[in-house]
Amino acid sequence: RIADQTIGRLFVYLRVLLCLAEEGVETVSSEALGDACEVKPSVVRKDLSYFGGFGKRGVGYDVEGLIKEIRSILNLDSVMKAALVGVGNIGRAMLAYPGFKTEGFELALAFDKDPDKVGRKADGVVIEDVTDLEQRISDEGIKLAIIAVPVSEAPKVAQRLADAGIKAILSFAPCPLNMPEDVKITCVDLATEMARLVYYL
Amino acid sequence: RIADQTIGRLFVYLRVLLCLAEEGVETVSSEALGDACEVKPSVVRKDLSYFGGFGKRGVGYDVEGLIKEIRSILNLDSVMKAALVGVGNIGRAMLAYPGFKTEGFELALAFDKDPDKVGRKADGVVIEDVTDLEQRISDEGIKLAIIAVPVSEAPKVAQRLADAGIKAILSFAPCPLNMPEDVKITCVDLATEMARLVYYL
Ligand SMILES: NC(=O)c1ccc[n+]([C@@H]2O[C@H](COP(=O)([O-])OP(=O)(O)OC[C@H]3O[C@@H](n4cnc5c(N)ncnc54)[C@H](O)[C@@H]3O)[C@@H](O)[C@H]2O)c1
Ligand SMILES: NC(=O)c1ccc[n+]([C@@H]2O[C@H](COP(=O)([O-])OP(=O)(O)OC[C@H]3O[C@@H](n4cnc5c(N)ncnc54)[C@H](O)[C@@H]3O)[C@@H](O)[C@H]2O)c1
Repeated sequence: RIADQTIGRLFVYLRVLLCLAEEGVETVSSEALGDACEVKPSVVRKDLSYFGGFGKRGVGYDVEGLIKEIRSILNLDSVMKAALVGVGNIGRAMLAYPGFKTEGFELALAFDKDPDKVGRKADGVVIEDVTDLEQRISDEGIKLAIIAVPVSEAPKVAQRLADAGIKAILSFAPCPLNMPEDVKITCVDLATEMARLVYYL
Repeated sequence: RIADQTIGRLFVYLRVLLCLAEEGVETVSSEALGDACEVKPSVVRKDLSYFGGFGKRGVGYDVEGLIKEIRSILNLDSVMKAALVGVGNIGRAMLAYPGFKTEGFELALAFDKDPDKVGRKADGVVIEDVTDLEQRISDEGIKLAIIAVPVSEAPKVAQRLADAGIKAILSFAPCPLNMPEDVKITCVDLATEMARLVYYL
């Protein structure tokens, strides 16, 4: 097993490498990669040598090659289906975003409880009735879900997702969600992110 | 100066207390607050005693009183204006969200470069031309900005915001942004958050 801290750095390297590739950069030195990631170049070299020698002395690392290698180490080399619950402001923004597909994610299912939304299509995905959540998630074998419902609804929705076999949840609802041990959850709390930023002003 | 780790915990306590208040809970024990925040109750008591004795033995802490106190310690007891750059999927979702106002933030300005959007109103805010960014930010004395433009545009926009006197930036663009020392930046990288979640599946 690779140490969590190393894994954490690989995600940062991958993000920077994807940006470099978008700008057309073909090779990158451990110094340049280290600077952009705020990691010491010696740590970059150590991390990347762990997985095989990618770099050539004096030339640097091949950006595309490194992306492929890191994606495979991070289990990102195949498309992962996800279920979205709540097609409101945030839910619609995520369904409309083409970037998830290029990063290896497909929002395959979308649920809402508003009768005016159920049955409509949003960016190619049919909005389904949340009463069918358990059945549809098990039909499609989905393990990742996004919660974009109001705070008052989130605990109930999270419980149903866990019962339906979901193992990883990204939640935008700013409230603590008590999940079983085997369900990993990340809460993106935008207001708290802003509050943390302004505290240090 | 209060230690950063203590400050970090105060944000977590505040979030949980706000959820408890929303559910109508009036008092909370250090055990209950500790459980919800995944912090030892003894640490909760130590943190809260640092700022004055709020809790009464056997009764617990007054939720509303604690919220008020923590908000004032975290400089959140007055409304902070923010400028949004990019009124697309994410920008629109944030303008439409009433929760920022109750948390002490007002998206006072919104900029875009799309001529079809400039001049229109979105949730009560007029979308202004991004060419006026510097002038308008200094007119309104704004220090906080949100970047919701495409990745290719983000570095340039971030530079202009820093030049206009912005000191804190929340960015959704998944790319590193080189900011001067005195500009604090947080990047919410949704695809990487999802990738981190699924790695441990
Ligand atoms: N919009 C933002 O910028 C923003 C910022 C910070 C936090 N949030 C949080 O993100 C979450 C989503 O916010 P939003 O602005 O998209 O909200 P929204 O009200 O626009 O959308 C919520 C959607 O969820 C649906 N819904 C409600 N209960 C449901 C249930 N039980 N099952 C399925 N669908 C259900 C509603 O019909 C609606 O379509 C909220 O918890 C909010 O607090 C949003
Ligand atoms: N939508 C999502 O769920 C999502 C998920 C992950 C990351 N992101 C990132 O968030 C950012 C915003 O995404 P989005 O989906 O809202 O994009 P979008 O394309 O819907 O909106 C971008 C907006 O920015 C405007 N714009 C472009 N250049 C500008 C400039 N120089 N100044 C001012 N306005 C400018 C465009 O006219 C458009 O209105 C992007 O960087 C994207 O990669 C979005």
